[in-house]
Amino acid sequence: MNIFRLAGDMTHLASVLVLLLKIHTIKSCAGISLKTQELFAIVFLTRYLDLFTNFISIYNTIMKLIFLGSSFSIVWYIRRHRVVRRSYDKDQDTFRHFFLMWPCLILAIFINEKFTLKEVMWTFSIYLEAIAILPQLVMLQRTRNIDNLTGQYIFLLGAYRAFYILNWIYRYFTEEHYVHWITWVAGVIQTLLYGDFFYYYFQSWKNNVKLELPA
Amino acid sequence: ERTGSSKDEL
Repeated sequence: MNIFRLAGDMTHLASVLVLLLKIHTIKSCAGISLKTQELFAIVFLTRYLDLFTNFISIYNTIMKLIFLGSSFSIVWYIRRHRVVRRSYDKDQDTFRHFFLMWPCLILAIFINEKFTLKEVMWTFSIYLEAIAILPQLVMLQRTRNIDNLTGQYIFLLGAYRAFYILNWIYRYFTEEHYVHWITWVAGVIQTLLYGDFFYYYFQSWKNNVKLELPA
Repeated sequence: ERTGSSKDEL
């Protein structure tokens, strides 16, 4: 575990906590894409199939359980919670998200490190995570007005990806047999998707004005 | 530690 990996995990954890905080205390999920949250739940479900068979560390197991639990409870809140679900902007969140899963599945069947069910599902989760943020970004572009917590949530998610790239660079130079093209390419694409958002986030921060995306 | 596996990442 290096400092970049830890920073990546912590910003990822913080992003989830910020979102849960918003939903749980303000009882609102305004501006949050249910489609993206459903994709994240599928990402964690398919990636952590080895949760009980492949033990790495207490830290890993606890973090996996947190990400699984939080992603499914966020989906539950938006779909089922009596108050929260009323704040969901259904009309702004029209991305046909399940169509994103097919290309990821086909790609995972053909491009993987080992052709086994667990490995293909793991690879599928890597591909799907790379594009899972798209419905959320489309929704941001539509609503344009972004509240502070939603802005921080997406910023923290992007920061998590950026730290993971630094972690891979660090591991490449410090560990043997550490070449993972699949995760690297998918991870870089995923991080690039946040580029535009980062630009406007830093602009608003620098000029001390409310974050608003251009039409 | 020289493990070289991306499976220990989240």
